[in-house]
Amino acid sequence: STKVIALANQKGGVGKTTTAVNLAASLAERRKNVLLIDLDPQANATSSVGLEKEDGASIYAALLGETDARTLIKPTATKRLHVIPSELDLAGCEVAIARMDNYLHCLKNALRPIVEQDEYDFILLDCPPSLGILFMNALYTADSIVIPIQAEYLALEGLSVMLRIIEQVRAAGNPGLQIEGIVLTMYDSRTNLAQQVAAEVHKHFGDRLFKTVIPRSIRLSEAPSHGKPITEYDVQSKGAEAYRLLAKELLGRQTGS
Amino acid sequence: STKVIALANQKGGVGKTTTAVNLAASLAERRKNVLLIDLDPQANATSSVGLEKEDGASIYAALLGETDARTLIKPTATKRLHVIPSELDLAGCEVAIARMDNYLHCLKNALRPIVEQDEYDFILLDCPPSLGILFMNALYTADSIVIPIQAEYLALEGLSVMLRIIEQVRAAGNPGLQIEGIVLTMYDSRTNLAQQVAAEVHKHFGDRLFKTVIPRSIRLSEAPSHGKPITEYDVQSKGAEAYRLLAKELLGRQTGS
Ligand SMILES: Nc1ncnc2c1ncn2[C@@H]1O[C@H](COP(=O)(O)OP(=O)(O)OP(=O)(O)O)[C@@H](O)[C@H]1O
Ligand SMILES: Nc1ncnc2c1ncn2[C@@H]1O[C@H](COP(=O)(O)OP(=O)(O)OP(=O)(O)O)[C@@H](O)[C@H]1O
Ligand SMILES: [Mg+2]
Ligand SMILES: [Mg+2]
Repeated sequence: STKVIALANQKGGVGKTTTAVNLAASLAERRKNVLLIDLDPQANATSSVGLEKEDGASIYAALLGETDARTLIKPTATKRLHVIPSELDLAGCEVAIARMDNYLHCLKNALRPIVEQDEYDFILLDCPPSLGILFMNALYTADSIVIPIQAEYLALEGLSVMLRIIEQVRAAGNPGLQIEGIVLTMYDSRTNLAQQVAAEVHKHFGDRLFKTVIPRSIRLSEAPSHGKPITEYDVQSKGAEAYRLLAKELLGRQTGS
Repeated sequence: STKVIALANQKGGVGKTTTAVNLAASLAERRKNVLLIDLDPQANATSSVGLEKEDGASIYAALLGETDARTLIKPTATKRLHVIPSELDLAGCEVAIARMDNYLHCLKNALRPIVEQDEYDFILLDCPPSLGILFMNALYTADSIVIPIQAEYLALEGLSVMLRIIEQVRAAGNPGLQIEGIVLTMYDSRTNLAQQVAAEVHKHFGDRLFKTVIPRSIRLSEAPSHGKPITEYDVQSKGAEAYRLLAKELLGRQTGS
């Protein structure tokens, strides 16, 4: 069966896209079939896998029920990694969707044909940094959520916001939504602040905190300019190693795996 | 007269809130009267100046025309710095506003009594990282926009998106919207990537790039946990120095100053 995982944190710049792209590539490396859907009008995930932004290529038309989402799937240079890209027009869909009756279920309806076809082991949703309609749609669709978090004070504040949202979504429409895990990104173990935040997150979340920590690494922030995941841009780097470990840990957490 | 400046960049985590709070505090230090409005449901600016999040305290009710925005203004521990705080409910207003006819002018209408009273030299709008309705309202209201940008590849990609949006807003409803300037944040001059991005931004934007660059400094990311701007948390720090210089450079750019 196909598991839908949202990469979500309304706090901006915490490594959602970097984690979505490199986790997807690392899962594909372990022979999983992965579909990455870019739900952010910034289309960072789209360019990070080397695809161009094209008008009409995003999930927008499928969200409005005007096209079958399966026709929007594109292959990438990474074997077993497919993508539904994004484009700037996706920003306009929030107003169009807000006026529909079932505006929180558009994405789930759009993805139903893909999920039922059961060709993918994982569908990863790269979410925009917001509490808007696309973000909420992703939480209504996902089976579980991976929350990337930077070890900084403002990011910690955001975590409590994220948890309240998840409770609301569980109560309102997606009772099965689980927290797959929280992953520390851009971690620099030399600073006190990072250590304090990591300790605080561990105290509150225990096992839900992935043991794998993603270190701050300039190679990770260079890879998107080459349109490649870190596992191809710099195969032996700390970043590639960390995301491979994260993929392994995530697979180990799947029940019955 | 009162100048309204939006701190905006749809890219997340680039230093919008850090710049809004510390620029506001530095302008207040130079005896300007400043109102900071937190338009982000995450309410990072609110906690960075030491205020609590309170239900019903945000601009939400004024956006729907249910209350006078002047009644929402709160003083802070910093002389001459006032704030309209944010709260999580603000996220809900996007759906409510989307269904109104003049949904892009709600903020301008809400702030009209404050702007006409002309008690503030500057109104700074801390924007959420998104292309949603609150963000667009800020661009329809602002006289000018300060764009904080991190010297990273994905942030550079976002800049071209930001410029297209500004063109659209100028054409659609706010012809006077100017770019006050672009400011490099979290700058680490030791990395090639940072130098390349800075050179690229300078090539395309010339004078619109502020000469003042904000260095990466752990003290800046610690200050919000103490609820104080950097100019009070660590008076002599690199971060405080940089934001004071930015305030001075911004004031120097005002016509007829
Ligand atoms: N481990 C890391 N080490 C160094 N840089 C990183 C790392 N992870 C991400 N970055 C860089 O930090 C910036 C923010 O990361 P990214 O864009 O993935 O975050 P995001 O949460 O998706 O942002 P947004 O909220 O805008 O969607 C990017 O420029 C990225 O290249
Ligand atoms: N110059 C700096 N040096 C070090 N850390 C910084 C600096 N500026 C900002 N930070 C930290 O980087 C993170 C992102 O900054 P900030 O929250 O101001 O960005 P933002 O653009 O407002 O984010 P969002 O898109 O979520 O609104 C925060 O944890 C902040 O404390
Ligand atoms: Mg992203
Ligand atoms: Mg912010």
